[in-house]
Amino acid sequence: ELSTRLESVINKFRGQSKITEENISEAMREVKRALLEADVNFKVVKEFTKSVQEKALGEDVLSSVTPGQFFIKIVHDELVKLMGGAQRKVEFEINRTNVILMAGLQGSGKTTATSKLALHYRKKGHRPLMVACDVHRPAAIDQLESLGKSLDIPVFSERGKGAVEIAKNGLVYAKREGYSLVIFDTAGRLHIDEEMMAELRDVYSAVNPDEVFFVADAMTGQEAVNVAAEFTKQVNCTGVILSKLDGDARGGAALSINKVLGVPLCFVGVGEKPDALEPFYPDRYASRILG
Amino acid sequence: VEHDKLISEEFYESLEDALITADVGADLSEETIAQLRREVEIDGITTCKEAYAYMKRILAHHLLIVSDPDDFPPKPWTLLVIGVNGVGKTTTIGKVAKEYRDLGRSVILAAADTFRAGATEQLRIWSDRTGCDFVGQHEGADAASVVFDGMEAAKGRGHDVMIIDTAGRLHNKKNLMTELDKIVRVLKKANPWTPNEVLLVLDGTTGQNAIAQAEAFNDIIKITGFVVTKLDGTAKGGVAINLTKRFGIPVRKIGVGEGIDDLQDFDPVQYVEAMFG
Ligand SMILES: Nc1nc2c(ncn2[C@@H]2O[C@H](COP(=O)(O)OP(=O)(O)OP(=O)(O)O)[C@@H](O)[C@H]2O)c(=O)[nH]1
Ligand SMILES: Nc1nc2c(ncn2[C@@H]2O[C@H](COP(=O)(O)OP(=O)(O)OP(=O)(O)O)[C@@H](O)[C@H]2O)c(=O)[nH]1
Ligand SMILES: [Mg+2]
Ligand SMILES: [Mg+2]
Repeated sequence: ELSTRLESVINKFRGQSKITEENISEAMREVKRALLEADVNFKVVKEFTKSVQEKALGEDVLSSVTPGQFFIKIVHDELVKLMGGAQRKVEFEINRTNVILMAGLQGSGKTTATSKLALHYRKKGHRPLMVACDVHRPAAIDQLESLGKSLDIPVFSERGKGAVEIAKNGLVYAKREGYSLVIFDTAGRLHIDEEMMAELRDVYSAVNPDEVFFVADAMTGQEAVNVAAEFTKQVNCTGVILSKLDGDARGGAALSINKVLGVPLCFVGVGEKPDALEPFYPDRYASRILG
Repeated sequence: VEHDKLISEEFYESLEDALITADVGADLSEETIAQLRREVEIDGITTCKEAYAYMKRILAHHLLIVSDPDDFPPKPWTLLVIGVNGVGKTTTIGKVAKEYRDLGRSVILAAADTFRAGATEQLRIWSDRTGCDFVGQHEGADAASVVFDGMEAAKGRGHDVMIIDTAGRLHNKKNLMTELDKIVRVLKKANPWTPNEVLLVLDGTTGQNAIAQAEAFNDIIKITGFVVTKLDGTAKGGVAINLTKRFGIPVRKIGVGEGIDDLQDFDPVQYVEAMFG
């Protein structure tokens, strides 16, 4: 079931018996369009189309398919290969205090992802604790407490204190009470906001996380890589959670973040409810990107 | 972009790249450069500096829509705020409420996001900050019934303005889009002139998906204006140009921060300047 864009790619090869320099540049242009429409970073698109073009010209078309179909298969496989290195299963030992730090831009889905991760790991046998370190957004602590209450997962919070102090106290509390997984929810912030990035660095130093998840909205456009790069530079992001993938945004941001920064995709958010968290499947994602 | 040089193919290519990087979208970027080439040829422009100014003017022109809101709004003037999840609807309402309050209007906020954890509390805080009246219900209540309560309270207490906060909803979720339709019907039943303004809030960092969002929401309710938020970040919000051109709907305001005063009136020339500043 191909999109009109992909159909037009195949049409570039109509009546041709093989892939040549002439018919491929037209097709490549359509693929470039499809990837840009999917919000893949345009530098990544340039590199990708170049390597696909080289590969397609270097291969012999299988006799069972048309050059157009063969070409699409190469593009798809190259995307899967590109994303294949991107997935990463994250597991934690039960008998230690594991720490996850959440980070990302405003509204990307961090607080929701915090509750999803807590539920996900509780199902795997962990005793999770969520810590409310967003002291900026109105009712942020209420939001996490409400989520914790409906899941029966405890939330550590201290109104009136700063983010770093809450983080420190939360970690002490977690260790004392024997929680095996502590997830620190933080305020959304701009990567160019020096004060807020300093706060994030301070929270990071205070809790010494095993994982730092950068939560990215699936509908993010071309800036995704620059934002992720700055966050990674300041607090070493170890994984990406791509949220709102239940929408129809193609989610090219994740491909770009992984290709440029090497940060793997750990989970995808596919809904607002706490159980709407899935592992990342490169093959499905490649099909989605191509539309 | 080197301004003192003469126009070259490299110049046009780097301009097109800049537009794509600003999320203007591949098709509109190509169209804009094509239009620029034509105008450059017709007017005999030779320097990059002049061509650059031409391009900014083309973009600003795409963003220019002149539309006047009603001159005699019935009370309460009702603003409905909609959009996908996390774009900044609730925060924008807080900022807009402040603007109306500074003009001396009495405002009531209706917390019709009855789904998300902490949504009513979040709006209540903005209501307290701005001295608004407030109406809300418990989590899980019917959103349309909050709208109904809001209307009753607004009429009963003689408020000038009512602003309705709705839950974030992805536009491809049919049942959530139908809920919006229900909200509008409840409004119209109470006052056929409402909603007076329907603002679709868009996140400035959003890429090409903004177009699908605008299409889907506009199919359900007639959108009267866009708000583009988070432009204090590094995203250029170029997709707004595509939207204005495509739908003929103006950008009303832009969000430039999380504070109560971080809302600006939309100015096409300034918007384009900021994109390439
Ligand atoms: N449909 C859908 N909605 C989501 C998903 N993840 C989060 N949301 C919604 O997106 C909105 C923002 O989520 P939050 O968890 O508040 O985002 P945040 O990053 O914590 O926001 P800030 O703390 O303000 O930076 C809420 O309406 C969530 O319900 C998802 O995977 N799918
Ligand atoms: N930097 C910046 N942040 C903003 C702006 N507008 C909103 N935000 C932040 O974005 C996040 C989400 O804002 P909300 O107002 O909760 O968004 P929403 O659309 O109501 O979210 P849902 O109701 O969950 O769909 C919050 O952290 C806000 O402070 C803006 O113009 N600039
Ligand atoms: Mg949050
Ligand atoms: Mg809201």
